[in-house]
Amino acid sequence: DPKQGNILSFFKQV
Amino acid sequence: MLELRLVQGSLLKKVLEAIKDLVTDANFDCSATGFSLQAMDSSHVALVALLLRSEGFEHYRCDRNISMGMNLNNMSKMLKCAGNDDIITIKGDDGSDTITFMFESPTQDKIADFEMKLMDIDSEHLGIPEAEYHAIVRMPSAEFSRICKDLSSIGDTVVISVTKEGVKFSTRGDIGAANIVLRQNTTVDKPEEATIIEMNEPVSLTFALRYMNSFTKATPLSSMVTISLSSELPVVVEYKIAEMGYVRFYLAPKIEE
Repeated sequence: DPKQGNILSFFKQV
Repeated sequence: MLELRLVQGSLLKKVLEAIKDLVTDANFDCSATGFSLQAMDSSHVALVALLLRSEGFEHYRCDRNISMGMNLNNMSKMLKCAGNDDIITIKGDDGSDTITFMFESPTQDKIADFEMKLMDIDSEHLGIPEAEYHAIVRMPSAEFSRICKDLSSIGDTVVISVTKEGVKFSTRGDIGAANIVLRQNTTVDKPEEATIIEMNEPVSLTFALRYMNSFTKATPLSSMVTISLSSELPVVVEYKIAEMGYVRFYLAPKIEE
């Protein structure tokens, strides 16, 4: 099954 | 000093209903631009971004940028006490650990004050880059809600694919499989019934239906929803809030290992 991605791997903290 | 008077108070009630199940606690930020929020769900799979622009308020006073931590369930409890036609004013004093919601009936014959305790929340603020999306689908929000609900009775995930044929929503589960295809349709009586598909490149992504269904709680805010897809990015599900701003949900895709 595909693995759930994480928002933090796409958008970085500012 | 903070004083935000929203004549269409029902908008704030609808915003809370749209986001309170996704996010438990969040900082509301108040600045000259408007009243905004950015928060992730506890598992960091989805992010919600809300903006209510200052121009959309009848009266908007915010002397300095301020961030106020609120428990959204408690805020929802208080806003449920406002009538749908009520004018809602949010009031806060510098250094106070509470915020006041004032509800005025349209005829001014009932005025209520609800004071809510604020909380300290450590939250990360994420930079969301401007992006070129491979495909943008604009469709009736009620139709999107129906599709998510229908598919979640069959499977746990939805594959959203955009090709020149249209947009396809697919799922698969123990009992079988389902595919729903929508084609572009602009020959409708009302603009809010149209389905408009802009495609730069074909795209296909897999998402957890549980989150999509949670996003559709924003359906009462807008007759249309915009779904922006790119293979390298979280999907954006946007509900515009008339004259005022938007609530945007970002959902990280499921990725093949």
